[in-house]
Formats: sequence, C-alpha cells, structure tokens
Amino acid sequence: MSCPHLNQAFKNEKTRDGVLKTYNMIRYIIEHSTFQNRHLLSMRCTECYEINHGSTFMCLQCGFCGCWNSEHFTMHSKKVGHIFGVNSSNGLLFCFKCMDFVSGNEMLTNSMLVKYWDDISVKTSPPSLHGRDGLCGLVNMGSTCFMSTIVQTLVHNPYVLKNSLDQHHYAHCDSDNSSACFSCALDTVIANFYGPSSESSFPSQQKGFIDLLLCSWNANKNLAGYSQQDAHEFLQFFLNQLHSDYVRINKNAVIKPEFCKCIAHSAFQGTLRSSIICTECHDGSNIKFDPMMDLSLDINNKTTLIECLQSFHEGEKLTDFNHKCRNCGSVQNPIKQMTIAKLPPVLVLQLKRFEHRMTGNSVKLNDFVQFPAYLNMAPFCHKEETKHVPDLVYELVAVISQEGSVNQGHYTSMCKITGGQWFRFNDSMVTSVSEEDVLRQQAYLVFYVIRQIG
Amino acid sequence: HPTIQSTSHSIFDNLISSMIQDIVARTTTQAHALRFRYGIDPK
Amino acid sequence: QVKAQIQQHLVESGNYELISNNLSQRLLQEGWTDQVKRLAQEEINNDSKATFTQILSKVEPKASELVSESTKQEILAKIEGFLAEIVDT
Repeated sequence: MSCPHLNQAFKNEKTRDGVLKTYNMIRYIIEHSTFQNRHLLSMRCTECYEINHGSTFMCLQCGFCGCWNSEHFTMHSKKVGHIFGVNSSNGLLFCFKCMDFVSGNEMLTNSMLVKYWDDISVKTSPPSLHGRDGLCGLVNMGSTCFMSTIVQTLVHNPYVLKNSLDQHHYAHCDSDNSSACFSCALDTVIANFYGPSSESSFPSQQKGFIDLLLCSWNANKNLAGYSQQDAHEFLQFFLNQLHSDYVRINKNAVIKPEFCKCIAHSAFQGTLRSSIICTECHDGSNIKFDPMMDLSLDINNKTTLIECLQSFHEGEKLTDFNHKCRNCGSVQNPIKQMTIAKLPPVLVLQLKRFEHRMTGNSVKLNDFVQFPAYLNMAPFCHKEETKHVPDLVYELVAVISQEGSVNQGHYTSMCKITGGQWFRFNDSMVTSVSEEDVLRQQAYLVFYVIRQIG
Repeated sequence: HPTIQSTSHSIFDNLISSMIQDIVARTTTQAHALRFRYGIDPK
Repeated sequence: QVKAQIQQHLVESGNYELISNNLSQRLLQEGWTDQVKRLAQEEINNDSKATFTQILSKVEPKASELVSESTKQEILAKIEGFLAEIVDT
C-alpha cells in the first residue's frame, strides 16, 4: 500500500510540485557530488556529526541531515513535524510516520519525468508483469545450439538489452524487415521475449530466432547446414553484423573501430597493449596497441581462470630471428608481454578448449577451470608508475559450456537475469539453477560485466 | 576514553550498518513497488 | 566528537574512500552482498506487508554476523593504521 501521508501532500498540485522539485534536487545532489562531499555533507548527521551512522536522511523540508542508528532524524521529525527524509546513499524517500520507504507511487518513482507527466500518463503503461524476465527457450532447428546459446547470452546482457529497448537501431533502420536485417531480427527476438505475452505465443516467439538464422545464412554460407559450428566464432560474427548494420544506418560513414559507438564496440571492445621486452637490457619501448573484443586464454596445466589470466599477462618468449634490440643491439629472443590498456564494460573470456594439432586432428580439453562470480581485473591492466589502477570488479553474468567432442557436441548457456537469479538455457528448455551449479560448469565462454570501480 | 581499537571498530561498524541498510532499503522498496504495481506477489 | 573529527579527517585525506571501496569490493567478492539481498528477500516473502524497519530489525544482526573474519580483520587493520598516523599528528 502506498504512503497516505504522501498521497495527502499530492492532493494539492502546488504542494505536489514543490515536493517533487525538492526531491529531484536532492537526488541530483546525491548522484552528482564527489565521494568526499557526499560523505562530509549528506552522509554526516547534523546532530552527532557521525558519518555513515547507519543510513543518513536529508530532510525534504529543511536542511537537516539525520542518522538512523541514533534515531536523530526520527527525533527531528517528532520535534518539528517534518516527516519525509531522502536516503543519502540510494535516493529513496522515507516516511517517518509510516516508518517505511515510500513505494508504489509511480509519479515519485518517475519523478524526473514529472514535467511530461500528463503526456506520459496517457501515452504509456507500466511494463507488463509477464515477460519481464525475458525467459523463453529457442527450438533447435538442426545443430543451431551454438547460435541459440549466443542469442540467449546477448538477449540477457544488460548493455545489449538496453540498446535494443532504447530502439537505437529500430528508430533509424530503413529495412524494417527482420528476415533481411540482422539487428532488426535481434530486436524481434527481444520484443518477443520481453513484450506482453498476450501478443506472443511460443511459436511466434521463435520468429525472431528464425529470422536471425536466415540473416546469418545469407551473410555467411558456412553457417548454413547441419554441421556443428563454434559458438565463439558465431559471437564474433554476431558482433560484426551488429557493427555493419550500425555503419549502414549511419549512411556507411567510415568509422574507425576504436571510435565506433555501435553496441558491439561500445560494450565489448577493449584495448590490448603489447610490448616487446629485451631480455638483455629490459628495454620495453617497442609498444603496440590493438583493439580486442574478447580474450582467448590458454588453459593447458591450469586449474583457475586467474592462472590463465596471469600466464596471459606474464608474456611469452618470442623466437624472432630478425629481432635486434633498438637499445642495446642484442639479438637474444625477446619476451612479448600483453597487458590490458582499456577494459570493456562487457568482458568476454574464451577458454581455449579446442586444440588443432599439427597432425590435423582436433582434440578437446575437458579439464575443469575454476572461475569466480566476481573478478577483479586490476592486476592484469597496464600500470604506469604515476597512475594508481583502481580495483575493477566484474560480475559474472553468463557462461557457455560445450559438452561432447569438437565436432559432435552440444552447447548450453547459463545467464543471470535482473534480480540476480540464474537460468540454464538448453535449446527450448529453460530451468532455474543455483549460482553453485553455474560455477561448476566446464566453461567455454564466460561473460563478465563491470560492477564496481575503485 | 576512546582508543584506536575502539574507534576503529566503531568506524567499521558504521560502514557495515550503512551497507546493510542500503541493501535492505533497495530490496524492500523494489519488492513493494512491484507488488503495488502488479497487485500480486511477483515471485 | 573525537570520532567525528577522526572520520572527517579520514574522508578529507581520501583514506575513507579507500577503506569503503575495499570493504565493499571484498564483501561483493565473498558473496556477502548477495546473501544480504537474499535474507531481505526471504523476509519479504514471509511477510509481504512488513515495513523496512521490521525487516531491517531481523536482517541486520544476521548480516553483521555474516561478514567474514578475514575481511573484518583486514579492514580493521587498515583503519587502525590510518588512525595511528592521525593520532600521532
């Protein structure tokens, strides 16, 4: 039930607008002040001067800041009758009469939109409950699991999902035919998965996927047919297609990948820094920067993802007969060290399980490699003497596994959806799984999303 | 008299309690908003 | 008052931000953050009309207990280190 005290205040339009204006101003301050200002000004109690003494609330009617643990805001409220306080760490409004956070008031929830409210309340509706989580299986159309696992992973990726729901492609694409345009097909999948269930039965929810198959086969004949393909290659193909569509709707503007704003490059692209280090004088001035859309990690003799990243980071001895050090002239084999110059918001790590031997046959490495639910990537980034690299904590959001051999295998994916629940996607079957189940997977591709910086 | 240990514990407890209250605030407010919007317990 | 002054100095020196970020990163990585969320969710599922105040009174004691000893000792050591510098000056 919503707060009767706020409803009372909202009865009078002038009061309502005053409340919302002040509320928005306080939220703006909270969201835009530095760590220091926030802690010294809005997270410090006016009464006891303690910082973070539990939550701190900023009064909606005067400049008072009161803490929770010593009940200084509660006393302020009783003393002067001001009953609303804004929580200075999450911007939520608390009613000190109900002794509860105010929820269930759409205008308050969308208070930043209040000046357009008349239009909004007529032209929009709250998102439907059904389909909120986008859970839907994808029927196997004949060895298409390597595609459906990538589609499920991207459709539940927060950056790809938001890009589609914001209609960046839809609003500009002249094709508008999801069986001829890859990005339109992806939009169709997302519309089917997240839209109101009244309009989409299970068969119609497959349409977007069928369109994606058609677009893929038209764009790359090798993907057609019933042979099993590599999910990692399909991911690269998928991201390339999204980029090509972006270039097309931008009238084929020449866009250098490192400056491209398409969803593929803005969400998945990082930069690798490789330096050739002389083993004699340790000169490392021979430096190159390359864009990277994912990291492929060797797993031989390794049991954890951290070990794989460390070995990637340590570098490898080059056998380069033409090498001659610019600094000391040494011709000793140098070491090539790879570090990360720029991390992407979405980090894709491929565990190299398929080894193509000199003999021509391919073998699959089935060793279990442990990977964490949260990964700090700071240790693998390039460090300048002068600059401190803050902790960069990534959150695991998807795992793609391949069971079976190289050519005869089956792909399944596990994705974390909004709210933190994990689900397993095995073609048309969708099942809820625990995070422990996820971390036991024999992972082939793992997807992380930036969660905390600093 | 406050000592370095007692003050350190007190600052640590402040941090933990504000983090717990932040998580509980966000979780309960979101759950209440969803229940209010959809009328049922959207498990 | 002493504590308030010390906290202010910690914030102004930037060390409070280091402590706060370090603590929240460790709590995230050890799964504590998700556990507290689940505790709150369970209380809501038990009684969907419970207020924040009622839920907090049940969750806060359990959540405080769940902080791992290693994290607690590491962060306390950091805070004591900073305080030792401040108290000298």
